[in-house]
Amino acid sequence: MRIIAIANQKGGVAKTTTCINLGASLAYHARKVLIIDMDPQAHSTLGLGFEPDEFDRTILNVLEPPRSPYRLELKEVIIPTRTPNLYLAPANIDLAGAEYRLIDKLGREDFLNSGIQRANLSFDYILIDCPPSLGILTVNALKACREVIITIQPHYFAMRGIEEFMETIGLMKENLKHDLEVYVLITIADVRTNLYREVVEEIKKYFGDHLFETVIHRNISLAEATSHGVPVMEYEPSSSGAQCYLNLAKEVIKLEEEK
Amino acid sequence: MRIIAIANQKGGVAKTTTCINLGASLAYHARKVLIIDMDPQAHSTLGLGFEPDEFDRTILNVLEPPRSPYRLELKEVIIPTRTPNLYLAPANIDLAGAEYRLIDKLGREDFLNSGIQRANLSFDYILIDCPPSLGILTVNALKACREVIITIQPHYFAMRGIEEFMETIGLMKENLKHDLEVYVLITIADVRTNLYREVVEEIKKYFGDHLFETVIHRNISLAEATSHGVPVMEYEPSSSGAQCYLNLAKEVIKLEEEK
Ligand SMILES: Nc1ncnc2c1ncn2[C@@H]1O[C@H](COP(=O)(O)OP(=O)(O)OP(=O)(O)O)[C@@H](O)[C@H]1O
Ligand SMILES: Nc1ncnc2c1ncn2[C@@H]1O[C@H](COP(=O)(O)OP(=O)(O)OP(=O)(O)O)[C@@H](O)[C@H]1O
Ligand SMILES: [Mg+2]
Ligand SMILES: [Mg+2]
Repeated sequence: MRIIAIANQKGGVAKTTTCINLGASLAYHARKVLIIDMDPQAHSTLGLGFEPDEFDRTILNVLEPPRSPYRLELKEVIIPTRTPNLYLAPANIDLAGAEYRLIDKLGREDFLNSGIQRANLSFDYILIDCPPSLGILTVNALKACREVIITIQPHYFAMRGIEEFMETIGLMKENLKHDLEVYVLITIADVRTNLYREVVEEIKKYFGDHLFETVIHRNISLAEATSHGVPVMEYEPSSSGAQCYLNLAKEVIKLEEEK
Repeated sequence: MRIIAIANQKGGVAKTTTCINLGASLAYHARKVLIIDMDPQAHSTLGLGFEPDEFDRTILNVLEPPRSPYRLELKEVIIPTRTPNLYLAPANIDLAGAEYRLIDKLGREDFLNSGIQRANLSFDYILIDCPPSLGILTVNALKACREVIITIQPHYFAMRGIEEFMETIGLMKENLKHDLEVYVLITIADVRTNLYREVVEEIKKYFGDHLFETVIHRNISLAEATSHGVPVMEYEPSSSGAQCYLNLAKEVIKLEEEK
């Protein structure tokens, strides 16, 4: 079972879009996939067609401390989506409270990890959608996962932010004492521009083999699909957005041989 | 003197791009403009061609409490930019410390406002670039300004985030006890898509007259200009990005008659 966090403290760099569409693409390739929505904005939950406020059981219940009356096991909050093989542990705005309530709890970075461990799940992949911050929710995701995909839009400031995020991940690896494989995915790319060529060169130099070959092109079908609450391959299977994520899934699956 | 905060807690919605290019467009229309960079990421500073880490005097010094040896007056940190009429109070990563150090200081939401008041400045416009959060830095900007422009990318989730942000602004108006004129600017717009039409209709209904007529189209020249550290009208004056921001400046200037 591969557990992959989709992270970047920067906002609007296609973390959610990647969670949903890489998840759906892996499901399309007959992998059993769970998406865990760790963002109080609940965009993965919304983008899969659900209304977050209608849930009274969400991932927050799994993060509750052991003695809390609201605590639930992960299996009690997982729901199927309209896509075969694709499941969701939803979020809603109540998750925002976790940032404050967990802050002084012993073992607070480990609640998601221990929830996943106890659950003894049978998924091939767990993808964790992170909020745009380095708070306790992202820390829980980084502790619970074995691989992290950093999504990055190839614009000028992207590299500056990444170096800082990498430092944090480095610190976490030391503190969390577990190995973490870091990958980088270029997203929302205007591949025919000079800016793209300049920035990608710099990203390649910095990340080498950790950079996915697949680049996700900017394609409005991806935004439109999310607004309709479906993965892009169900909304417009022939779009470049669908093709890009299906190719990414193939590349991710190839790595299975080494895991 | 009009003091305008450019704000939205969501990341990557063209706050910085708007600060720089609306600022340059107003300067182009013979207005004397100061941009205050309130983001520890210092993207306005970078986008105007400066290296944030080379500054030892930044807006942070203005936010220092009165007895601090590091405290400076706003006039001591303002620098000219390469664009005539356009000035900058720069930021750098040290500003990140402010979120923690100010947290328990008396009058902590008022340091920027009182810094501006004391400075007795002669600008026509002060534009304040905010970080993607609702922390003490954004609160200082909202307290210091009289108008706020919320930038919004016309994608599905944009409206959901905005309602929450508006609630917060409403609460602030009550707590801060000053009037705040709220405007909305649609940015990074793919104007020929169905998604655009659907979302804009919803934005219009919600905001009415507070929505600027000018819509900023998605245009790679805007991203390229920033990577070269210049406003877009210096990088590619005939681009749609330049045209859009020049039109926005005209619309903003028209409001001068009512101020
Ligand atoms: N390849 C793409 N082409 C066009 N639009 C895209 C693409 N990827 C994402 N988007 C759009 O860009 C916006 C931001 O994407 P998304 O919400 O996935 O980013 P995020 O990193 O999860 O943001 P947040 O930090 O707020 O969680 C969304 O409106 C999404 O539909
Ligand atoms: N109209 C536009 N067309 C194309 N690209 C744009 C446009 N406006 C902004 N961008 C690009 O989108 C990215 C995000 O813009 P920007 O940095 O201004 O957003 P922001 O809201 O200030 O982000 P943050 O929350 O990180 O401060 C940048 O790479 C910028 O160059
Ligand atoms: Mg997201
Ligand atoms: Mg910015």
